[in-house]
Amino acid sequence: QRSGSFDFGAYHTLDDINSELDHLVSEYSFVEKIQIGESYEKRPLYVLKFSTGGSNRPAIWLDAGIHSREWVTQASALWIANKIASDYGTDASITSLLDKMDLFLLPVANPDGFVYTHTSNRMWRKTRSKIPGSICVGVDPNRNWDAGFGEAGASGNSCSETYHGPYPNSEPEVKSIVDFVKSHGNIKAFVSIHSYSQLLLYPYGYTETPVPDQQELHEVSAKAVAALSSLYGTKYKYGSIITTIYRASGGTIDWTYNQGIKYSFTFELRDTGRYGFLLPAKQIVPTAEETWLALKVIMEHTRDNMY
Amino acid sequence: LETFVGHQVLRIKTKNEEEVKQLQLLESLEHLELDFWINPSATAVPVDVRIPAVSVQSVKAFLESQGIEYSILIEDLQDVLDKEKQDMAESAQR
Repeated sequence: QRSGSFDFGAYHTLDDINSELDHLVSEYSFVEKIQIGESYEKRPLYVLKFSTGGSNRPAIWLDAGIHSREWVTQASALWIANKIASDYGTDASITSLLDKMDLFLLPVANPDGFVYTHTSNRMWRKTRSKIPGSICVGVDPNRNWDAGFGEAGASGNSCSETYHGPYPNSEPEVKSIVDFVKSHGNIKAFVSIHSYSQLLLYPYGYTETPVPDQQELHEVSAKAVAALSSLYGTKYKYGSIITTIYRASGGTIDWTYNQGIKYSFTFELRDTGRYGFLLPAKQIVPTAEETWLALKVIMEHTRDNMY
Repeated sequence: LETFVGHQVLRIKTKNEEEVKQLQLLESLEHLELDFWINPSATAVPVDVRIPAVSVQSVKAFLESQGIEYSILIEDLQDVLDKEKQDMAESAQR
């Protein structure tokens, strides 16, 4: 029996999260769970597909938890999944969005790392792949994409937290998303969710050359951040990765942008207080609520500015 | 299970490029086993770093000798983790 009593204001294990994905699928006919691949340790990579019909509609992609210790991101993704599902048919904006587009949500992009944070090392960030000839484990999955791969802004040291891996897409978690994005071919917006420095970022991270759509992305970011801040006053900065935080090569959204996905963004969710990656569970729902307002701006802009 | 007893997380605020470079030097010292939660980049962005118990004194001494401003973000990481674990257990119970 499904209880429907999942606590979105608490942190959960991977098994609990996967059960909740099944629950959402059982509750809402337009929500489907699909497996896009598996992790290094053979855990399934589950994506929720929100689709009200049509074939290969233009789509929006959201993912969370590619850095496993950023627990508020996986938790927020679940709240967001529930929000999308429950608002369809009642909220005009979401209804209109899902009547035109599909939405894909990957709540746990790095399941091996996530399980490891629950069982062995709460501070684990990378994947769990073994590196031949190294005593260290794991690759930074946000340095493993084929966009400036291996350049400055990532480490070649396999023991580093920002190790880029032996070659682009070496991590099955990354390769699975790459294959999915390529085979879908009609993804119009891609948002990757991280924590915790309160930023909304757009490409590039590996080069100082501004993206051709810089002005539009900057304007959308300003609007999204204004919406986010309107709820609890959380202060966000926004801009390109390299100008706003630091040079980072091989990053997710640099690759998606270069694939032609204009609306490529990455969030760094809140740290109201002095918690870092250990944001108290009572802040999950407020974090998700404010992030949702910004996401809506990005999604509505994508819907209204189809290219 | 890896524990983090005595690990501290410091927030470091740099005033100029020279201080950023000093932190980048610190970042390269592998024996300290520092975990940069936010890496040193520009003076506008604070640097957060988790420091194992054995390295806390040396890192603080280094920062103080260089006149680099810092504050303690997390006094003892394990205390926070224990609280998180307790919250999860209570939530699961509910």
